[in-house]
Amino acid sequence: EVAQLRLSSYYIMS
Amino acid sequence: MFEARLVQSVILKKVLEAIKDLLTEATFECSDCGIQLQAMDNAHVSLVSLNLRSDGFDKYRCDRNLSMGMSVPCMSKILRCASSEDTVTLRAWDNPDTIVFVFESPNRDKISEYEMKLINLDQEHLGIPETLYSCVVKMPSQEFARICRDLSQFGDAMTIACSKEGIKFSAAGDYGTANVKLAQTAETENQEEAVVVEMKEPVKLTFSCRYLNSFVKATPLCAQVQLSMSAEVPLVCEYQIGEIGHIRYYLAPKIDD
Repeated sequence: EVAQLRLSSYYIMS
Repeated sequence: MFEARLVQSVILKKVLEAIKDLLTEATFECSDCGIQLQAMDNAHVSLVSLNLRSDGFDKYRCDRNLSMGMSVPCMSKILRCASSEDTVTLRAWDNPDTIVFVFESPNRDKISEYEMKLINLDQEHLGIPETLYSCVVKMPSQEFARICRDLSQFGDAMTIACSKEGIKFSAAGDYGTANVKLAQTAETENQEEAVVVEMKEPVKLTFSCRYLNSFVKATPLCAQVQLSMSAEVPLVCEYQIGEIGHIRYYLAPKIDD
């Protein structure tokens, strides 16, 4: 099963 | 006061075409440096980063920094009212509620003004650090668009593998599999047709075709696209916008659960 990650897994949101 | 004039309104028309699939609303940050936009799609899987430098405009004035929230579909409708050969001027006063788009025909015998209400938006900003990528590929943007279109017929996801031999795109689904390999081109006189791979380490990542097919809406902006990849970080897909700036798309990869 392939999961779609979100950008917040990589970058800090401010 | 804010005023930005572009003789070639077609550039702004193409920029709107390049973002309207992904964004419904966005905040345009205007400063002395130019116009910047950073916004994620609703699912927070992809991000659009647009930079239009002030020195790329034919006239640019920004007395104080402005954050203008705009409806992208509305802006797109307005820009469709401009002829490609028209000049466009964006104008707003300090603390604006609205922004005005003025289109002038080449001989100035037709001047159209469209006023658009601004909207208040919650701003979510991602801090994206400067990154050295394992692979940076430059290739013809039309070729990339075609590969994304062709491979998305085979599956929802596309794997991009980059090695010193070149770049390979593959997709698999119920109908079968698809593979497209592009070799690096030899030194060619036509840089627009070149495929150039700068590789530190091989990379293989999988991405949603739907988002990639939205990114390639920027193809009319530039003959070449640059893809930057490292293991387990988002893809960066970049198109230069003439001498005025660039649009970058970031896309989080898909991973095996």
